[in-house]
Amino acid sequence: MTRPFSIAIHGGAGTIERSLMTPELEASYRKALAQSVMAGHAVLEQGGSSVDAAVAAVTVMEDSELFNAGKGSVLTHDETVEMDASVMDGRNLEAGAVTLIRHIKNPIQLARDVMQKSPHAMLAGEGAESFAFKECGYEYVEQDYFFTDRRYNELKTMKKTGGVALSEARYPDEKKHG
Amino acid sequence: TVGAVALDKEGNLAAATSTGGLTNKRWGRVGDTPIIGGGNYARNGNVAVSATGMGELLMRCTVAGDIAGRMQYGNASIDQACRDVIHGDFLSLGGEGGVIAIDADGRVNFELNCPGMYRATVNEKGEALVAIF
Repeated sequence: MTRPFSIAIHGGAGTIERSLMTPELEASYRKALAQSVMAGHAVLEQGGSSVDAAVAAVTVMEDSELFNAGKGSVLTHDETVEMDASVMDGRNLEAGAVTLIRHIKNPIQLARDVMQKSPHAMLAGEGAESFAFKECGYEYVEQDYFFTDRRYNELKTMKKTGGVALSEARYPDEKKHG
Repeated sequence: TVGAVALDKEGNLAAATSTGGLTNKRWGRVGDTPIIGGGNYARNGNVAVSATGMGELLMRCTVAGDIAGRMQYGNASIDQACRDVIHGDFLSLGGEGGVIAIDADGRVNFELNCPGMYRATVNEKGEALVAIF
């Protein structure tokens, strides 16, 4: 008898304006969410670990510019991206986290490597990226890869208002938090 | 922010969370995502949690760890623990957001205190179930 396996994902929460969600945009989100959860499900179905399943699902969303992670991440005040990620393995309470990442395509994969290939639980900024390049063979990714016009426009709006919470709802989820 | 929680065939739980953070952030701001127990937690026989929302409040309420603690030490169900935390101190302090969680038996819970959360799971037939609002 096969033991149960299961997966769930999220792509962020907040004020998502239904009136601004066009059928085309909603279809894009639904397609990306389905791709993500099915990527994780496939890992589990084939007998893979829950860690690898969760990382596979998150990787799909990092590669989609619809979500605030990886490609399509929001911009800082200095018009850069700074990304954070973490993984925790319930089997042994091991954990890996990275913060202030700027040149790694998939921070979630680096978080898993911090957990599995370093003696540490969290690495930050230049040190984390040095670990990625020198110890794990990651490719250096230019900031341009992560940029989207949508996020640049959001940043310009926020600079005018001087805040950090999204307040102009030209996009259905511009008030989405994190 | 994006995240995933999973239970594999060996009964192992895991959580993964990733984010670009907050638009217009400065000074090396770090939110809850990389904070174990804040925006991410997993423990076998207990629960796996990934959070999204106002990072500073998710940290101050140690949301993921609180849910796990209520289940482990208070015998709360996954639904009860997630609901009480997301609609408890987190909300009363002005926090908006949500969590996804999965328990040791594979029960999935989505809990949010705001109008929407992009989310999905897979049903018994292996089909994706997607929701936004």
